[in-house]
Amino acid sequence: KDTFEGHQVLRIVPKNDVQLSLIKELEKMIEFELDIWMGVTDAFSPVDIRVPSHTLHSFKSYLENFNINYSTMIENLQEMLDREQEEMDSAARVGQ
Amino acid sequence: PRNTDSFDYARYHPINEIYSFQDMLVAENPNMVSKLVIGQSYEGRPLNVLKFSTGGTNRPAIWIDTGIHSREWVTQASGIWFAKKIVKDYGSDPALTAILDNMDIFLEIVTNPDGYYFTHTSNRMWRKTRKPNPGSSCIGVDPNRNWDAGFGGPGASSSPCSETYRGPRAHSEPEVKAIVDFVKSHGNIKAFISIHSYSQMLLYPYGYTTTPVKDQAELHQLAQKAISDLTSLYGTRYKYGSIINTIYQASGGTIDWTYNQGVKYSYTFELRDTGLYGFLLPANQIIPTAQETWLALMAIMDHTHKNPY
Repeated sequence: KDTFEGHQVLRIVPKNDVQLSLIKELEKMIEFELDIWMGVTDAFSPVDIRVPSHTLHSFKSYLENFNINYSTMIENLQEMLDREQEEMDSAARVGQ
Repeated sequence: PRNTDSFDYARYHPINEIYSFQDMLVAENPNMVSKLVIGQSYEGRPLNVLKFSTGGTNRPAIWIDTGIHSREWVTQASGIWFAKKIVKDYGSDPALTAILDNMDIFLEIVTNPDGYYFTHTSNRMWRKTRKPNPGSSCIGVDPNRNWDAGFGGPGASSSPCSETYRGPRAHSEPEVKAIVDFVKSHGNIKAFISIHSYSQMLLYPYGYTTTPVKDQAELHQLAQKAISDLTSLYGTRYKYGSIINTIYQASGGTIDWTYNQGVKYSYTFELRDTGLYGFLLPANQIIPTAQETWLALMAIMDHTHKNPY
């Protein structure tokens, strides 16, 4: 079973076309093992990316290097998944 | 649940419960609902389509599918709600009644069953199909890049490890091929609506090219009406436009293929939300999402019914 302990989902809002193309390039950078949840559209439209815990530090450094602002949309994905699973289990129990 | 009235529409269900729901709905409404099996997934699961019909032969039809990207759980959950809504509203909602008196509706709730099963058992974040790729340790194809419409062009990946891997050739995935064969053999599909999440958009072709479709003006106007209806319920804000102008270039997409097959009213949705939860939309938002989406679906279906071509 795949777990996502420590994985974060970062929200990046490109401020201009330069940042836009830098973020587009991310999709090709396999070393970060990114999972693009919501892809690049245009400047000022958010991009959401799931980043595994083991590449989080280097990925954030990369963004900071290029002055690309980001916020953390999901702090720890596994916690959310666990909560969802609990909710489903308890709904199933109530149903029974 | 013993019947579809006691089914809990406000929670997410594993695939066996969705299969049971479909069978119950057919058993309860034998004169309106039937189940077609249009093919098998790679792992051998049935590709079930609910047919809503009040009679006639090969009537003009509307196709709706949910869940082609398996992790987008709110879409399968909304599909279940739509199925029940169609049965409940026929005979009481004049617009839906008029549609169903003249047209059939086909609804595929679990378009990527192997992926959906996998999201419940092994990897909640799985998006693709589950067919192995020869020569690679990475599994699956993005079934929304596998259609014969600009296949292999920009906006899809040639790498099996990518989330947007297009597959070895167009229609290589049995889940896609089954729909292709169905649409071609039916020959009278007038609207095709493929439902995804998240990011709140209603999109029409094209995704693979910037060339506008010849019906762009009408599709845009109808999208505007559909979104205005959707927003009227809870104020949810949607963007609308062509795929390439509104999201990004994407080749091999579903509705580009259907449009090129002659299905004028080809649309794809991105349902809630805008990013607080992503693919983990809390279950208490399933019904509001389905309710507001239904208003937009009705706008598209009603327009299709009133504008035969």
